[in-house]
Amino acid sequence: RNPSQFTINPSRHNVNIPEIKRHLHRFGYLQRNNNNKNLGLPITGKPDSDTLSHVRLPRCGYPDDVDSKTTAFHTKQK
Amino acid sequence: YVYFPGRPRWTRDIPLQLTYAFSQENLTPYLTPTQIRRVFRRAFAKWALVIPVSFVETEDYEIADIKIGFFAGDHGDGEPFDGVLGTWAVDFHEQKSTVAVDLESVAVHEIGHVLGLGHSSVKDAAMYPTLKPRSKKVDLNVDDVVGVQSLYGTNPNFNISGLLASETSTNLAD
Repeated sequence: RNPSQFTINPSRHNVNIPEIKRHLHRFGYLQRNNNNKNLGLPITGKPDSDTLSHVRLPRCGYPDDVDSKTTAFHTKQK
Repeated sequence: YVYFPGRPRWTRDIPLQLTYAFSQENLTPYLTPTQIRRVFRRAFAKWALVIPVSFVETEDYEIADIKIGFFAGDHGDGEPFDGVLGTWAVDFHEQKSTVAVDLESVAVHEIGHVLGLGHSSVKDAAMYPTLKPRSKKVDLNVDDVVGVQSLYGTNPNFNISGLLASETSTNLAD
């Protein structure tokens, strides 16, 4: 999965958590209002470098949270 | 470790034997079938070491329990792949690409899915969902072992203290 649409040259000043979550939701990676901790990352409340580094890494295409899959997960074009 | 909803697992008699076969049409052109076979044999062996399950290669792709191929885009499971992101590697000394991804590490991970494990939050686990380019994660972590053994039981020849000793030594080295 390629998150490059928003991770190419991200600026710390114009990327915020709601924006990232909207993006992930739009492309089927995250349900709305999902505040779950994931990937063993610390919760910092901001788009910290650890989190952004993980978003950029190549990853397995299978969803992490299989219980929360929605129809959108299957129908949205990635 | 995490299971899929409903905790699905292979349910034949123990010791379980699963067959695997490679697609003839959907392999990757820059690795030879021999290289791919060797990598997968090693990857299956990692799991077979810890649970009473054996994996046997068969030529018959249609009836194999586990079908192995390299696919792009929509491949039939409702989760289309994005397309090419990097280059498969079986030897980083030969493959110099900065986006080379270790095939054996991915094979070990995907076999974990086939056995019923989902994505783990333990960074050192084989079932952690991300892998840095030019890195390897071919050994099972305690998290992977405990997870899969609770589904299938323990291989009578496996000794977890050896794995724990190996992990302690790796941590000390780090």
